[in-house]
Amino acid sequence: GTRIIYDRKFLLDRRNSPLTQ
Amino acid sequence: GKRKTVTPGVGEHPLQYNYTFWYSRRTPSRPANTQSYEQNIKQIGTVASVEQFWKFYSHLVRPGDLTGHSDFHLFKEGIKPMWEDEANKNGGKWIIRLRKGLASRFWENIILAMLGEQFMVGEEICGVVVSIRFQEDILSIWNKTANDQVTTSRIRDTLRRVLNLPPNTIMEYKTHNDSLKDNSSFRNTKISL
Repeated sequence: GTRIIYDRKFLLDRRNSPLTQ
Repeated sequence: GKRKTVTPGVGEHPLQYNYTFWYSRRTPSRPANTQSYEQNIKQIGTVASVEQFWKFYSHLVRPGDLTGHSDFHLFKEGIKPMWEDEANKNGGKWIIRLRKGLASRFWENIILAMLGEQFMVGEEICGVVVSIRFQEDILSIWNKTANDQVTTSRIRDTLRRVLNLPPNTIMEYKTHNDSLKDNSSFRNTKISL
């Protein structure tokens, strides 16, 4: 199957997303 | 014991694998044999999405702020951070020794690379460890097949890139079998420049 790849910037941007508040 | 299955929440970004955080701390009075190692290592949480990872991670003490002889481990769910685990027994690890003050930043960077599937070595990655010691701190990444040189070289090269290591950084590889034989994680390693 396909692999779920995230780059560093994408992961860092999720750090402060509303879902993690 | 039985634990409930961890799954991504609504709207969250799933990870390729679930990962479990572990923490261990050595009591100086006790010998570092396998039994006391297993008794001293504690599972502290499992994450299935990017958002769950940040929520959990932001509540953890930064490794650079830990004192004494302690380790954080982040392993794929179902793999114990022990040499004897089925997924690890034919494996080994890359070791990077860090001078004091660098552990927190390098730990975060190696985690992000693993969670984001940056290593491109199929199912080979088992987990990462940051080991806080008195004189230096040590970062390790464990893989399943120690004698697969294509895999271990690719992991080494990816580490250099994602951690932005200076070209002269010494990297050492040690098979878990050798660790079992000399009962030591970081002694008698094979050096690779």
